Amino acid sequence: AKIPVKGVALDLNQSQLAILRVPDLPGVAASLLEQLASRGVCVDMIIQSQSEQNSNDIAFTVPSTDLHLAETVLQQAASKLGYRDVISDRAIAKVSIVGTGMIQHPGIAARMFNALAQANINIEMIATSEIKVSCVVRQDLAIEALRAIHAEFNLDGNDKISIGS
Amino acid sequence: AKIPVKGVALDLNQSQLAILRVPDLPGVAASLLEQLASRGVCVDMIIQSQSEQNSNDIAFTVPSTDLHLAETVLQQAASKLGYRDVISDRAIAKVSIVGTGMIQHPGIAARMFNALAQANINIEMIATSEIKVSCVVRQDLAIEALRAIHAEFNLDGNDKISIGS
Ligand SMILES: C[C@@H](O)[C@H](N)C(=O)O
Ligand SMILES: C[C@@H](O)[C@H](N)C(=O)O
Repeated sequence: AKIPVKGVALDLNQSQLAILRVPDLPGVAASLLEQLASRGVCVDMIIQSQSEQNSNDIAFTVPSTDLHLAETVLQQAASKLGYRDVISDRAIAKVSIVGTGMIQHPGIAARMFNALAQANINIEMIATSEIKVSCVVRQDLAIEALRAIHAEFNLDGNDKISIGS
Repeated sequence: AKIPVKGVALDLNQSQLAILRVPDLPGVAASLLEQLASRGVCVDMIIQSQSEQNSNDIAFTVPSTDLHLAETVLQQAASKLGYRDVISDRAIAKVSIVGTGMIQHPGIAARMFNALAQANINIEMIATSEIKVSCVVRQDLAIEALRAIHAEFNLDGNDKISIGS
């Protein structure tokens, strides 16, 4: 079957923020995003996985230019919303494969993750939609990650590689 | 500015699986997806947020028809990959807003989350891409979630609401 992966994208302009153990109650995520929005922070990814007991972790990526502001905003909201730790990390990159109908092919994500594993690149966060699988990796491994994934899907010159945001 | 949200989608056909505390090492995510792919399980969402110490949680949604098979596959891989707990949950729904350029408008995700909060609906997982924000909520609150989000963005009859997968 024709391979559904149309291209690989690399975003080097993002930084990561994570809040550990926010109360798992209605309204918490809304407050966090409202705080960030009110200060004009453009959030790129929002990733919240399975909760444990009564709390959950929530991670964001924001343009690196907004990291300091976003960190301040989230730290200011900590006592009101009931969390403590805000972790920030500038040294990340987001590498994605894009293509329609991709996620329905069960082996596509496995091949992307395996390409990173063979290059000994740790996957720090994952988010998917029907047309995109994104992984956050160390920024200093970004080009290697891009090359490994590009080779795995035999993307030749015609296919889109976009670097930047 | 013209509102970038084009529609709301509700998927009632998914079930959730989460593995808590997988080793945060290259190759683990690849093995998990390879195991699922080799058995033909179509994974819809893959959500992995910030790691803590040397481990991380990874969650999936799969068609409810595949839940039992997926659970068996992941339990079989547990001792080899070094985790213990596989949590499954059939009673979920995925509600999403779709539209181009949405995530760049910082207030859009906040409005979606706030619509759910006002309806006292807890957000269990979150995944975003540039054109889609998806939330996992309790299945019995799915229609209420859809209605709350639809009302928030004033989507009239012309806008797309898709229910199903
Ligand atoms: C947890 C899992 O994603 C691991 N970090 C990997 O790269 O496979
Ligand atoms: C953790 C956070 O997402 C919470 N569950 C909420 O609904 O806002």
